Amino acid sequence: CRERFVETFDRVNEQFQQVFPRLFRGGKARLVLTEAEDVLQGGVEIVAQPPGKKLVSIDMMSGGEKALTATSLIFAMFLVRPTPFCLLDEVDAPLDDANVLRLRELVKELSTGSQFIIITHNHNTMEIADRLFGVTMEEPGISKLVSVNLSEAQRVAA
Amino acid sequence: CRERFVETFDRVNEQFQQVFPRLFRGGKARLVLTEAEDVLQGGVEIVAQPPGKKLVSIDMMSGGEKALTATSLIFAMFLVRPTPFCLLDEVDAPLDDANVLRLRELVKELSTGSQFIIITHNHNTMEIADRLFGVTMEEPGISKLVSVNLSEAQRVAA
Amino acid sequence: MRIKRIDLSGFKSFCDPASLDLRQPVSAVVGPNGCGKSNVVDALRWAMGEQSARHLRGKTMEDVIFNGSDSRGPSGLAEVSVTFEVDPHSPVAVLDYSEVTVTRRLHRDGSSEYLINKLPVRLRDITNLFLGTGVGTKAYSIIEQGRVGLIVSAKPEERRHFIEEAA
Amino acid sequence: MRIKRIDLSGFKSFCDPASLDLRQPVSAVVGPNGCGKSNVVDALRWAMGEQSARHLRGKTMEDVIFNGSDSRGPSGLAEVSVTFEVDPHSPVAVLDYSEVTVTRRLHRDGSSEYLINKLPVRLRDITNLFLGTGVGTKAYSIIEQGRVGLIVSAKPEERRHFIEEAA
Ligand SMILES: Nc1ncnc2c1ncn2[C@@H]1O[C@H](COP(=O)(O)OP(=O)(O)OP(=O)(O)O)[C@@H](O)[C@H]1O
Ligand SMILES: Nc1ncnc2c1ncn2[C@@H]1O[C@H](COP(=O)(O)OP(=O)(O)OP(=O)(O)O)[C@@H](O)[C@H]1O
Ligand SMILES: [Mg+2]
Ligand SMILES: [Mg+2]
Repeated sequence: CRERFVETFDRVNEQFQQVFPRLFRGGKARLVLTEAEDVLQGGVEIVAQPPGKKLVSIDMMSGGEKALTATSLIFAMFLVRPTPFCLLDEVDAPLDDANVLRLRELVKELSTGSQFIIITHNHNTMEIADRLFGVTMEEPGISKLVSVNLSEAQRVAA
Repeated sequence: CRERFVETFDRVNEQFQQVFPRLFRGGKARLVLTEAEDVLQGGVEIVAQPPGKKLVSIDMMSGGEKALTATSLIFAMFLVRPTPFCLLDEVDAPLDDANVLRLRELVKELSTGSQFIIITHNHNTMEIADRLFGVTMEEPGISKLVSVNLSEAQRVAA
Repeated sequence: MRIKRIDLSGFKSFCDPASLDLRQPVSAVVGPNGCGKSNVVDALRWAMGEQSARHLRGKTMEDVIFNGSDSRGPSGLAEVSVTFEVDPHSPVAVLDYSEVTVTRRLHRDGSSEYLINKLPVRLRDITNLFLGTGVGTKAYSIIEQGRVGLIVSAKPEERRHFIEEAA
Repeated sequence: MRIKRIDLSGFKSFCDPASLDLRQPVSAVVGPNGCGKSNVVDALRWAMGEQSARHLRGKTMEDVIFNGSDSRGPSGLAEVSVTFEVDPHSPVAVLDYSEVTVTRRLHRDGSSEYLINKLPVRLRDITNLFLGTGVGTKAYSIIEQGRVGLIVSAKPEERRHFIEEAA
């Protein structure tokens, strides 16, 4: 079990070091195992450095930077051990448009291997969907599902 | 002290019952003092009912509904005891466009009495600003402040 | 085990039967605040065996049954079915089929049912089905609303658990 | 006491002096992720007397001093000045002036200074200045990023404290 964990940790760390600069367009990040007698009792630290900035502790990062770092880690795990589907509920809410565009590029790429289901209010994110579902409450309190096209979605979701 | 609290509570409750249906375009909500020997030891419950829905506990509300309910309470307190300024850091992030429009109407109205400073990525919210400041990091890691007009802001912030 | 379809009826705000066909690589779910988007996520996690009512934003498990609106009375039953595509990595038990449908029901009286391909099973059979596929209700494959930042601000030990999921 | 201006220098990512003129009713601050918008909020709360480094997203108070970038070395001093408009509701101590400027400085060696209209004062003078105006660093007039939902999901007692701020 210990070997498996360390082997998985190393592979996730390797992927994380690739995905982070992809989403941040530069910078670097890595995972570090905290000191512990037994790795299965220890923890995992994240060391991240957005482009042009000094190494900072995760706590000093901005709301958007934290969301992007977390997404990098999720996708790194995805690349090491893909699950058949991935469901993201408004992970783009704290992101600015430039970061949304980079996130959606990566999702599009990962979707060749796994299925993605994305809940969003962001018009840019909707554009990568192969199929869009609108949830409406024309009758107050009662949810209905309808299939929508992109321009309908941008109106409904707005 | 106790009288003052109860008197303030009653006035905040009154305003909350007006602001909530304004932001939700219907529905009703109120504040309830929990049972306690002494009101200054008790708590305050929020009972809210979005339009067309049954009374639900706050926990069952959606992300956007919670943010809108919280904003209603903040504004209710504002109306009872206005502070000279109010600073909102991305409170519009979980909201859909229709709710953003209602929020910005209310902010515009309240701004006749108090000063508002709003941090946002949302293009609709920016439109109510009398003055826009762009924060840029042209030199990576170094923040600079520039005055921008609306179309610049929508490009920079995006 | 990709998801082919999710069918809901009487689950949270989905009083009437509703169905999501998810066979394409990227699907987006959109709609105004409070319309029921995150309820679909709860439906998926519930059908896959989630046992914590709090984790489904309710106080008791009965809170997942449609509790009425201005125009409708409460439902007596919540039912969610999720149909998965069987592939070579699927659990041995279902390799003979091309697809597998997991169904969960909860009646107002508190009795619940679990079914796989319309055959009644126990909860244990459902959780076993998902073990090892990385698709459990706790894994990194479902990121709930507002929780994306938690991975970064969690304690180092919790992050270790998160990585262990992928081991 | 509306805010007329905020001046920052050496505070967090604001290495060079920067100034925000806030005399209009509604001001918006915009910019990409990580550019320094929320740092302006931290600067305001710090100048008004905030004592918790954690509440300013740092580990120690020294974390508010610019700690360098690829192109610059760390600063030796963080300084924030906030200029308020004096109105009839302002505290008695400042009613003779038309405006009041509160300044806070922190040097790398840990020594800090507080000033009101360029005269050195103690922290207590600054917190007294804001008492009663509803503008304290804890009141409902500053809603930090990600915390808007907290009021709703807080415990009932915490909500009582929140309402007491307005009493
Ligand atoms: N058992 C139930 N019966 C009826 N309605 C319910 C039930 N449980 C939850 N709801 C309703 O579902 C709504 C929340 O839905 P949901 O969280 O899916 O919204 P959402 O589309 O994700 O919105 P947002 O964009 O704000 O996140 C609430 O308004 C709540 O009243
Ligand atoms: N002492 C410091 N010296 C230099 N940079 C710092 C310091 N403290 C914080 N920072 C930097 O400030 C950045 C965060 O800024 P801030 O939180 O204001 O961003 P933001 O504009 O609010 O972004 P978002 O839109 O994502 O919320 C971080 O990248 C961090 O590295
Ligand atoms: Mg939601
Ligand atoms: Mg911010």
